[in-house]
Amino acid sequence: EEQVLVIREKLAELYESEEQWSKAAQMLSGIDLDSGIRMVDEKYRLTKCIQVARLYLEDDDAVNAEAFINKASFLVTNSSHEVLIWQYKVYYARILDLKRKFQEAALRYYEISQIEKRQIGDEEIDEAGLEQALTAAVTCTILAAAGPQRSRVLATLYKDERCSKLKIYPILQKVYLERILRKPEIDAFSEELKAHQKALLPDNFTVLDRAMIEHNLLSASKLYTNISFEELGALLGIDPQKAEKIAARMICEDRMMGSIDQVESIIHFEDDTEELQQWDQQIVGLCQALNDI
Amino acid sequence: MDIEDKQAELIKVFTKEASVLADGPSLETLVQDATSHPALFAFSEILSVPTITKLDGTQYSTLLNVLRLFAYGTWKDYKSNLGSIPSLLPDQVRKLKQLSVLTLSETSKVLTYDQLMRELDISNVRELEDFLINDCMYSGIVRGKLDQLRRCFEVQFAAGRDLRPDQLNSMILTLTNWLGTSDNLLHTIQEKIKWADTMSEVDKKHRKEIEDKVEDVKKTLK
Amino acid sequence: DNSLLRQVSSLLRRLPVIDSEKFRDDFL
Repeated sequence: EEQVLVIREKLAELYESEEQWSKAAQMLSGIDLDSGIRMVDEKYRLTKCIQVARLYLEDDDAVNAEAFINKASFLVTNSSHEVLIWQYKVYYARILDLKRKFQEAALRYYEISQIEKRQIGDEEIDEAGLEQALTAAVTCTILAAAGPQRSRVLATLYKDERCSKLKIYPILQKVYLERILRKPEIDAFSEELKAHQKALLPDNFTVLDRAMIEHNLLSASKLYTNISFEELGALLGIDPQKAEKIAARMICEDRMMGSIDQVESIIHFEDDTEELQQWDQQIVGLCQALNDI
Repeated sequence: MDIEDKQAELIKVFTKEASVLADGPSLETLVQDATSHPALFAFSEILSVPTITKLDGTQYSTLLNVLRLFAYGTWKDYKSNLGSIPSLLPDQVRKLKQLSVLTLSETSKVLTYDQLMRELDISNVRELEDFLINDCMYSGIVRGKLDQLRRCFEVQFAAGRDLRPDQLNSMILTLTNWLGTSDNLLHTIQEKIKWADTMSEVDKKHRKEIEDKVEDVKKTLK
Repeated sequence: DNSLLRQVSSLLRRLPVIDSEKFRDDFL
C-alpha cells in the first residue's frame, strides 16, 4: 500500500501540474484512507479529502467535490490545523455555491469574510481575498430564493459597512430596499457572475433570471395593488408569460400573496395584513410622526 | 419624515451660501443648483434670505419667480407662465413634476392616472408609473400603491410642500378639529371603560347572588 | 419654522388613514 500511495501521489502531482484536475483527484481518491492495514493519521486523511475536493472543484465537479468535503466534515471537527480548517471552509462554501445552494453558501462566505487573522499557516489572508468572500456572500444572497432567511442575511450584509465599498453595493441596496432592478442593472450584475450562476435551469430560466424576476415581482407587489402581465412584462423587461409563470409558482409556494385573473391577464397582489391591522399600523405611524413633530 | 431630515442639511447649505452672495449671476447659479438638486423639495427658507428678497424689482427678479414656482407652484403653473420663468433644465422639470404630485396629493388620496397624465404632461401609463416609482416612491417623497385596474395611485404618505401664508389658517382649523375629535374620542373611550367597569360590577354582583341562592338551595336539600 | 409646517401639513394629509370599502365593512 505504501508504494501504491507514493505512486498515486506522484501521478496526481503530475496530473495537477498539467491541470488535469479530475484525473489528479481520481488518482488521489484511489488511496485507501480507511485501510485497516496501515495507520493513517487523521491529519493526513483530512488533508487528502480537502485536496481531492479542491481538485474536483477546479473542474466545477460539485458532486464529487461534495463527497470528499463531506468526508472532511467528520474529520475537521477534531482537527486543530488552522490551514486545513480554513481550506475546508473555503471549499465547502464554493461547493455549496456550485450546487446552487446559495443561501448556505452565502452564510459560509460571510463567515469566511469575517475572519480576524491575516496569516494562517503560511497562507496570507489579504483584504482582497476577504472582499472577494464578502462579494460572493452578497452575490449568493441575491441569487438565493426570496424568503425570511434571505431577508435576514440581506439585512446583515446591508448593515455591514464593508459592503458599502463593494462594487456590488448598489445592487445589494436595491435588493435590500425591495426596489425593482431594471434591465441595465441586471445586465451589469450578470457580468460579475460565474458560469454556474447563469446556468439554465430545467424550467428554461437561468438562475439569474429566476432570482431577478422573483425579486422584481416581490418589489412590484409592494408598489402595486394589481398590474396587467403586459405592463408587468414591460416593467421588468421580460416576456409577460414568463412573469405569469414565475408569479404563479411563487403564489403556490406561498412566497407571495396574491391571485391571478387569467381572463383579464392581471395579477392582484394581496397584503396579508388585515384591513383593521393596517388601520392600527397606520394610526401608530401617524402618532409616531406626531411625536416626531 | 426622513425627507425633512435629508433636506435639512441642504437647506442650511443653500441658505448660508445665498446669504453671503451679493451679485445676481452667482445667485442665479445658486437658485439653479437648488431647484435641480435631487434631494431638495423645500424652498421657502431660501426665498426668505435677504439677498434673495432684494432681487425684487431688479433684472434678476425672475429668480424670485423660479423659487416661488418651486416653493408653491406646479407644472401646470409653469406651463401657463412660460413668459415669466426661464426655461427649465431636465432636473428642474423632473423636480417640478415631483412637487406637482405632492400638491395633487394635498387634495386627494386617490390620484387617477388620467389626472396625473394631464397634470404632468405624460403620455402613457408605463412612463407615468416609472415616474411615480423611480422619482416619487423610490425618492421617498410619497408612499402608496398603484392600481392598474382602477387606473389610479393611492397615496398613503406624501411629504409636505412649502406652505403659502394663506394656508396657515386652514391648517390651524384642521388641527383644532382634529384635537376636538380626538378629545371626544378619548372621552367616549373613557365612557366605555366606565360603562364596562360598571357592567362587570353588576355581573359580579349578579353572579354572587346566584351562587348564594345555589348554596341556600343545597342547604335546604341537605 | 418652515420644516415643522411642512411636516404638519404632510401629517394632516395622512388622515383619514384608511378609507376603503373593505375597511368600513371590517370595522363595522
